[in-house]
Amino acid sequence: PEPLTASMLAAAPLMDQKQLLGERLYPMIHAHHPNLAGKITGMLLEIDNSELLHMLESPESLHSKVDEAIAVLQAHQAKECQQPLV
Amino acid sequence: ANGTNINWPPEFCPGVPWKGLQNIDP
Repeated sequence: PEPLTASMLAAAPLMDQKQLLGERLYPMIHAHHPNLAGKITGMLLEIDNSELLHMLESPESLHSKVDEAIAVLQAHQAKECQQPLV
Repeated sequence: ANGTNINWPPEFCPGVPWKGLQNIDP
């Protein structure tokens, strides 16, 4: 597919912009983290669109954000596990 | 809010409208 550009994104309705970004980010994340790709992509989509576009163009910045997201996700899950089982 | 949200993060599945969209303010 052709690369996603800022102008393409701006032309899309707001509701579609995150979806477009997610469709591009997901395969890149899935290649490295097949089990967590859906959750990681969901987390990253909360970031600004301009930053997400930059991440699509720069694998290094994507990977550093993915690593950050995994750390946050694991901390979040660890917190859940500490809750008493009632 | 201080509570944990077990439904977070909204998972993205290709081809499926992302559920997190409804939480984003224009």
